[in-house]
Amino acid sequence: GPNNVSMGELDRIAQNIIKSHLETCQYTTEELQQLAWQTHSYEEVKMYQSKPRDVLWQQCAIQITHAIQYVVEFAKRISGFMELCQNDQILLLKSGCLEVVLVRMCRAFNPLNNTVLFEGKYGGMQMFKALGCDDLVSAVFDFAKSLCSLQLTEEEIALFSAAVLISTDRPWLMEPRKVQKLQEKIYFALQHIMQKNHMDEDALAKLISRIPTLSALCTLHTEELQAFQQLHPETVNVLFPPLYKELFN
Amino acid sequence: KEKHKILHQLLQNSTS
Repeated sequence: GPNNVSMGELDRIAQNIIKSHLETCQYTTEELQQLAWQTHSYEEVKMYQSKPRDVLWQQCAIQITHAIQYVVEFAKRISGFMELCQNDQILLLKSGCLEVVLVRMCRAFNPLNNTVLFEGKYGGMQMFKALGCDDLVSAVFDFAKSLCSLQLTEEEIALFSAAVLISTDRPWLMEPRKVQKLQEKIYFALQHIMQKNHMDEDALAKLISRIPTLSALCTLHTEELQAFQQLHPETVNVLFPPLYKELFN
Repeated sequence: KEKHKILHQLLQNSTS
């Protein structure tokens, strides 16, 4: 294998990450398939649209925080993650957890009608109108659609999520070499699986080219949160989940 | 560490 990593080791890494992913997804593939055509009714969408801005922001913050807790659990189960120093574990999660949530979101996105699973049913972009950040919402939907177009398998989503999380691009890592070694193995495993699954030789390159968009979305989210907080400081301080504030504030 | 109390706690909790 590449860089003296044996195929056996790559396979072990892949299996561990796939298992960790499947054990920590909020919904199984079967559950998502069953829900795929259960969409919020016109009245329900209207109800979301007529909510006060801060109420919908709070609801979204709660959903995101919930999803992030599963991502933390995912990270903990990846062999090698808990062997990193605590500083780096926290740093990688702080900077990468929302990116992983966005990658995972493509599982709960229906590209045929551009809807996403939110509070039990699927709904389109217009459902989030009251947030007052159409740019962010439409960028997130575009991203989900573009990731769906790559038709990734559950295994590829698992390995890609791990590759996004365990990244040497994060500033202030204390043991970047250790992170790099782990990341390289994950990429080799991802490459191996993608070569097996896709006729398209550029599939991996296409997938990797989505990473800058992920990071741009997270920056946009932080900016929108700051703008929102200026107008509704009490909502953020009192009503937002503590973990969300800790990560993004 | 103080700044990331909850994240720290989640990492410490044994995997459920």
